[in-house]
Amino acid sequence: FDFTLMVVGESGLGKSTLINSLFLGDLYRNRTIPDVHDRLEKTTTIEKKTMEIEERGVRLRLTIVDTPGFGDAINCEDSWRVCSAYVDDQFRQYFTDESGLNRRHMQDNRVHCCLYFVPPWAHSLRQVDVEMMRRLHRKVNIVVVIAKADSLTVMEVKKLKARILQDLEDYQIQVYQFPECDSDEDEEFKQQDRELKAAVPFAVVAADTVMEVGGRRVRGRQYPWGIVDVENPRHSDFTKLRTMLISTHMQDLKDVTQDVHYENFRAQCISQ
Amino acid sequence: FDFTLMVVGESGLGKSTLINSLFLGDLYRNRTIPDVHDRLEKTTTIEKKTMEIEERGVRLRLTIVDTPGFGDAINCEDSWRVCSAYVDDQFRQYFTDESGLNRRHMQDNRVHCCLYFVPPWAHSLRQVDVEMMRRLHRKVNIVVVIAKADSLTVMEVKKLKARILQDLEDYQIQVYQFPECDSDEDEEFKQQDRELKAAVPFAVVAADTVMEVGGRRVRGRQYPWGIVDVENPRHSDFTKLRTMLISTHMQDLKDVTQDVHYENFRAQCISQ
Ligand SMILES: Nc1nc2c(ncn2[C@@H]2O[C@H](COP(=O)(O)OP(=O)(O)O)[C@@H](O)[C@H]2O)c(=O)[nH]1
Ligand SMILES: Nc1nc2c(ncn2[C@@H]2O[C@H](COP(=O)(O)OP(=O)(O)O)[C@@H](O)[C@H]2O)c(=O)[nH]1
Repeated sequence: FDFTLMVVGESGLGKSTLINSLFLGDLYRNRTIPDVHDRLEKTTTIEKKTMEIEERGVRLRLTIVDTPGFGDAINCEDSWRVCSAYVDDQFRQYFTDESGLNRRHMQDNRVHCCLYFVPPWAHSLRQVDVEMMRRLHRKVNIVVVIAKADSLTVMEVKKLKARILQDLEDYQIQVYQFPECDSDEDEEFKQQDRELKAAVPFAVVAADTVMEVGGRRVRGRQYPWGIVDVENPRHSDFTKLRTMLISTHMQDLKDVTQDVHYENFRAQCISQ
Repeated sequence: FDFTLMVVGESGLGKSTLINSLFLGDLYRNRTIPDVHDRLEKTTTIEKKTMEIEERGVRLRLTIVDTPGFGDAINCEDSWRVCSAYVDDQFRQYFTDESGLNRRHMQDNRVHCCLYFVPPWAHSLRQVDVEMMRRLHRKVNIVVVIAKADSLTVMEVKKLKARILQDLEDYQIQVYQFPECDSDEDEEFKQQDRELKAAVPFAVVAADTVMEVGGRRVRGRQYPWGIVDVENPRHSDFTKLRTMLISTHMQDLKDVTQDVHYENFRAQCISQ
């Protein structure tokens, strides 16, 4: 079972910390942070990391595609070209494999979800965000998250979520839509589904340190004025994002990638 | 007594909130936040606001110069040109007045201090910061502050301060240097002076709401995990910045502007 997640957003937004928190590994252990000059010279390159994880008894080959440096360079034109090209390349690869002999052992490296990080300091979507999403929304499932939400008060989170939803509508950006919940599901599942939909875009906090709070071990950030507990639903939407990505909607993300985005790609290829 | 403070930094960094917190007024009451399109079309323009304040019995004409939009546009070339031109224009004006007849009632609109806001999400100084400071450091007293420091843990603040100081040295940027403390000052003053120097660049938090904490009214930010008290020295360097700007170093900022930056300008004018 393959699943590929692409993370897009400026460096320093907590992308790797969130991935580590979500999948409880430490993919980025040997990261070195390049200095200002290196970062600018390095045109946006894609970094790919794969790991085997086991989630609810299912063995999963998880691939994280990171686009370091997006938004750092003075000119962002490269960033969106590189991301969009990566998604297309995976489709092309899959298309070739599908038409080949060995269909039974195909690897699925297509990008099933794009986590798009909006900075907490943004007033709403910025021009670079709109440009980037426009180039990706017809090819990949975009899930927008507000990064480092611990720097926002409850009211500020509400206002930023509302402004982002408004901008997505105004600029007609098609992000991933949660499927309707089956009517035969029990009430508890329906309630969880409603809460998930009401929380979009998720305002997340991530942390790479574990500490003791009231006798329990929590992943959190320690400030002089209090401890932010990443998994506390009153502090952040982290658990909602994790539930959605890993358990309730992973299959649907794969289905939409196959039935919608990949089929669109195939149709374009065949008609050319 | 005139004092002009220029604030430079991307929008959304908390510049106006800090100015209101520092000078306890509400200069920015009627601010409207332009939408993405307006912000980009508006090339960087300077917004100037003047107010009369009384601080420790001294009447002060305080001017705040805000450079909205720095760093928001895709191309930052304009931003640094506009800031540097503004500083020069004030020198030129003063130079003309000084050579005129009415020297006794001259207004001093020269920029005495430039508060330079570094985002808390930055790894250190970015290319835009280096470029901007290079164009300003020979003309104005630059005081660097780390904005929205409540999104950084104690360790992260320490690391960011160290990296910024290192970058200022590597890129040979001349920020405002605190004068040596007179040897005949009492020990308490010397201690305060040492603490001030050790805290640079100041990591500040600002807030536009006042709330009740333990029976006291505090300017702060309320989070589900605790309340950040702007004036609590364990929470931020806000009070250090305020003490420095308004009481202990305001005169020295004016002196350095007059004796160093303005004299350099005059020398250039005369020799041309
Ligand atoms: N305030 C805050 N800081 C965070 C959060 N997540 C990560 N950080 C910090 O932000 C910095 C950059 O994080 P990193 O994951 O390397 O960002 P990336 O460049 O986007 O991968 C590190 O110092 C993290 O500790 C968060 O949710 N809130
Ligand atoms: N986390 C945090 N937010 C702040 C701080 N100061 C201001 N803000 C918030 O940041 C947003 C933008 O602030 P504003 O002062 O308008 O920024 P400006 O565009 O730089 O003038 C507002 O929602 C403020 O409440 C701070 O110190 N910490």
